[in-house]
Parts: sequence; structure tokens; C-alpha cells
Amino acid sequence: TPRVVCIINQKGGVGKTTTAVNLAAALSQLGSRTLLVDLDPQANATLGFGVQPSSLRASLYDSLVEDASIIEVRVTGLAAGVDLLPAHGDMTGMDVALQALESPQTRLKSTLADIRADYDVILIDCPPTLNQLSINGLGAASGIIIPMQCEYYALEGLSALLDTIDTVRDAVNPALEIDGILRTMYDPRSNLTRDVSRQLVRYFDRLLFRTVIPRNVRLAEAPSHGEPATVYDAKSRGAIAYQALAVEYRRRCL
Amino acid sequence: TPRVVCIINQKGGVGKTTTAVNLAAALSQLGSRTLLVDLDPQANATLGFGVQPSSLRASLYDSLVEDASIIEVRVTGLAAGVDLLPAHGDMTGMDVALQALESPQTRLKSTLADIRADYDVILIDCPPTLNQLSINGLGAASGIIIPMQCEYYALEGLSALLDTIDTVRDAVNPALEIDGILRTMYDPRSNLTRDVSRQLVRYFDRLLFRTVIPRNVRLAEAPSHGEPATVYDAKSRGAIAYQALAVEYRRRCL
Ligand SMILES: Nc1ncnc2c1ncn2[C@@H]1O[C@H](COP(=O)(O)OP(=O)(O)OP(=O)(O)O)[C@@H](O)[C@H]1O
Ligand SMILES: Nc1ncnc2c1ncn2[C@@H]1O[C@H](COP(=O)(O)OP(=O)(O)OP(=O)(O)O)[C@@H](O)[C@H]1O
Ligand SMILES: [Mg+2]
Ligand SMILES: [Mg+2]
Repeated sequence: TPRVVCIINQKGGVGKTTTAVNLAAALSQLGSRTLLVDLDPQANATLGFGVQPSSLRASLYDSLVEDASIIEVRVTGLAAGVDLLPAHGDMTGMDVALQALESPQTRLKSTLADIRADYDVILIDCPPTLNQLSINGLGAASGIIIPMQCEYYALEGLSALLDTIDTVRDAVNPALEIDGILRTMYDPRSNLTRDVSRQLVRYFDRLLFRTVIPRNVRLAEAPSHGEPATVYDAKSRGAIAYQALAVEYRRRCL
Repeated sequence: TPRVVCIINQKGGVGKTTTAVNLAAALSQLGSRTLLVDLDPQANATLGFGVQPSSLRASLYDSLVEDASIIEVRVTGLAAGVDLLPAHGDMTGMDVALQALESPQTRLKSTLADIRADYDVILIDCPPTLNQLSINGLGAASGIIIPMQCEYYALEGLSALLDTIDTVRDAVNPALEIDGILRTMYDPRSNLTRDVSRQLVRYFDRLLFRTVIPRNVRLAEAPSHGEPATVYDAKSRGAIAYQALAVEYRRRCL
């Protein structure tokens, strides 16, 4: 039975999608059967694998709200052997649509039931907001990865995120645990980055992944080629860091 | 009567809050009476002026949902003479609370009615999602500033944002217009940044502000001191760029 992991942080632009796409690819390249779920209406994780949302027959919206078969929605044959449940812009108004359904918070969990046995790990990329979509992600998951840019606003938002996780654990999903906090876009020359990182080590040392993702332009370039950086430029510092994270993640959590 | 401007982009981490805080301060320093409205439950614009959300008697939540007087919520006496309508974490579940009210999409517009005459310009910092809070912002505004990081995912999200703006203009607020697209965190040494910027010039030249905000660490450091960069380090490249933007904005839109 697979480990289902939510990649979440309501702070925008901290590297959630870049982590979801590259960790999924790196885990798959190490032999873990991997599914990536794109819960963000921006559909960035979908684009990161070169899939244009407008070209799809069906998206996650259809299986979460309209009960379309998850097998019809799943995209296979992608880079690094990762399978994908793609997102679509029509998920933008999803909160209201979900509220009208029975047990709105666990739709994703029941949707995944048909295919979960095919995988060793399922990664869920979340939108930058604590809404019904991200609650669905937390409801379906057993683990959580929190990407963290080492800057002031991101640090300030961390305690609100940890409170939300506690609330969901108590109300919806008692099995939920934090697999780790991942430092992203790390620039060792910046005092701010080092200061914030020192605070993370002081208050959250046990939760921090030892792997730190450096700022590396190849990670930002890869999506325009429709491939994870671990495929587009496997020798780049960014790709190597995500490969190291995959090794650490398998050892620590799988 | 003031110009009310929404600073919006559903792509996360593109510099919305940094633009709202620093442009508000720079406009106020040039003599425009300025109000900053923080519509994001992360309350980053509130933190950017050194105000701790937990220490407040009331927040925007109280006036939007509970009809508390806007005068009680407003914070004055801040850096650079900017007034603030602060946010609070309890705004996270706002979408559901707003839906239950009469005319949910124009609550902000009617809330601002009592104090708008005190100002020349009102800036609204929006959350990284197209939900009821950001629709409220668009419903109250006459202008829009779109901060844009020159990277692939941000560029891909632009057309979805422009569609949403068209929808709100047709359904809720016919006066809505785009004041400009602002290139942020611009790194001239990066091919990706220059490529994306060239595409913006090709397709959106008329909408682009001539001022470009460089990547400058002082902009990221200033919030931890509770001040805009135009106050914390007025001679820094980031602060100078926002002062130039304020001059361009006054000439072009006020
Ligand atoms: N380590 C890195 N080095 C350089 N660029 C990076 C790195 N990680 C991410 N990026 C780039 O920074 C931007 C933000 O990253 P990304 O989109 O993955 O964040 P996110 O948290 O998913 O954003 P959102 O909140 O909008 O979902 C993207 O343009 C991405 O390509
Ligand atoms: N020009 C810049 N140079 C360097 N750092 C910057 C610049 N602009 C913003 N930052 C930093 O980048 C991070 C993201 O910026 P900011 O929080 O303003 O974006 P946002 O769009 O408001 O994010 P969100 O989507 O979470 O609301 C912050 O840590 C900020 O301090
Ligand atoms: Mg993302
Ligand atoms: Mg912000």
C-alpha cells in the first residue's frame, strides 16, 4: 500500500510544484512506482511534465465532482515513468462545487481508492491556499512535505500551516504526519537565507530534511521544456539535490 | 475620489505583497494620501508594516462579515504615512462566510465607502488564488497591477488571469481596467528572465510598466524589520525601483 504525500504550503512561490515534479521523477528513477496528483487549478505540475491541460479529455475535476473513472483521467507514458492525474483551470471554482457534495473533504481519498494499489508512492501538489482542494489533499494523505523558502514571510506563515495540519489531523485524518520540512531556493551567500535557516534548525531540527535544494536556474528552465530537471539536465545542481532528496526520502519514510 | 487598485496574480510568490507595501510607501512619500488593504489571510502586507495580526482588536474580517465599523479596523500612524486595513488568519475560511451574505462579491466595495474620500489612492494586496476574497478586491477596484516574475509558470498563468479579469468586468464591475503588468525579481543575467520578458514585450507591450523591479535582497530583508524597503533602506536598488514605479504610476494612472 503506497505512501500518499501532500506537498503543501499556503505561502506562494516556495517551490511546491518544483518539488512535486522533480521528487516524483527522482523516486521513479530509483524504482518506486510513482503517481503525481495535480490539485492546483494553475495546473503547473501538469505543465511541468509537458501536458497541456486544454488538450486533455478529462481532468481531476471530472473524477472529483462528476464521478468520471479515475482510469480515464490518468495520464501515463510520461518522462521518468511517472503517472499523472492532471489538473485543469475549471478547478478554480471547485470549492463551491465540492461543498455541495456528500463528504466534500474526502472525495480525493475515495477517488484514489481504485488505483492506489498500482503505486509505491503518491505525491500531491497543492495550490497556495488552505481551501477545500488542499483539505482534500490532506484528507487523502498519510505524509506531508513542507517546502520552505528561507525568507521572512514564509517563516511567518509556518505556524499557521502547522495549526491547520493539527486541525485536519484531529477532525478528518488521524494518520496524518509531517515527513519533513524542505529548504528550497537556498542561497548560502545571503544572510537572510542563513538567518532563517538557523531559526528552522533551532525550532524544527527533527523535522528538517538534511537535503537542501539550492537556487539553480535549470530548475526554472526545465518546465518550459516539459520535463523534470532530473530528466532535462540530470547533472545540474538542482537535479542532483532532488535525486539526493529522493534517496533520503526513501530511507526515512518509505 | 481615489483610484482603487488591485495588486493580483494567482501565481504564488511573484512579488504582490512586496509591490503593495513598497508602492504604497513610495506613493505616500510623494504626497498621495494612501490606504493599503490586506485581503490575504497570510496577512503579509500587515506584517510588512510591522503590525502583528494577533495584537489587533479587529481586522478586515470583522468589517466584511460582521459589519464592524471600518474606522475601528483601520490602523494609522505607520511608516511613510500609509494607513492600513489589516488582515488576520481568521480570514482563511472567508469564502464560505461570504457566500452566506447578501451580495457577497461587493462587500469590500461597500465597506470602503465610508473612508474612501480620505485618500487619493487605495491599494489592495490579494491572496495567490482566484477566490471570493480576490473577486471582492476586483469588485471594489477601478485599476489592476499584475506583478509578473519572468519565469515559465508565471507566464503560463497570465492568460487565465486575463480571462478572469474579463469575466469580472462583464459580470460585476464594468469600470475595471488593467493599469499595467510589472516585471519583478528581474535578473538580467538569466536567459530565462530575458526570454520571458521578450515575450511579454511582444504580446503585452502596451500594458508593461517601463519600470522593472530588480532582484534585490534588501526587499526581502525589509519585512523582518517591519518597514517597507523605501523606509528601511531608501538608497537600495529595490527601493529606488519602487520609487521610480510610483512616479511612473502617478504620471500614467493618477
Ligand atoms: N531551487 C530553485 N532554483 C531556482 N528556481 C526555482 C527553484 N525552485 C523553484 N524555482 C522557480 O521559482 C518559481 C516558483 O516555484 P514553484 O512554482 O515551484 O513554487 P510553488 O510553491 O509551486 O508556487 P505556487 O504557490 O504558485 O504553487 C518557479 O518559476 C520555479 O521554476
Ligand atoms: N524584487 C525582489 N528581490 C528579492 N526578493 C524579493 C523581491 N520581491 C519579493 N521578494 C521576496 O520574494 C518572496 C515572495 O515575494 P512576495 O511575498 O511579495 O510575493 P507574493 O506574490 O505576495 O506571494 P504570495 O503569492 O504568497 O502572496 C518574499 O520572501 C519577498 O520578500
Ligand atoms: Mg505550484
Ligand atoms: Mg503576498
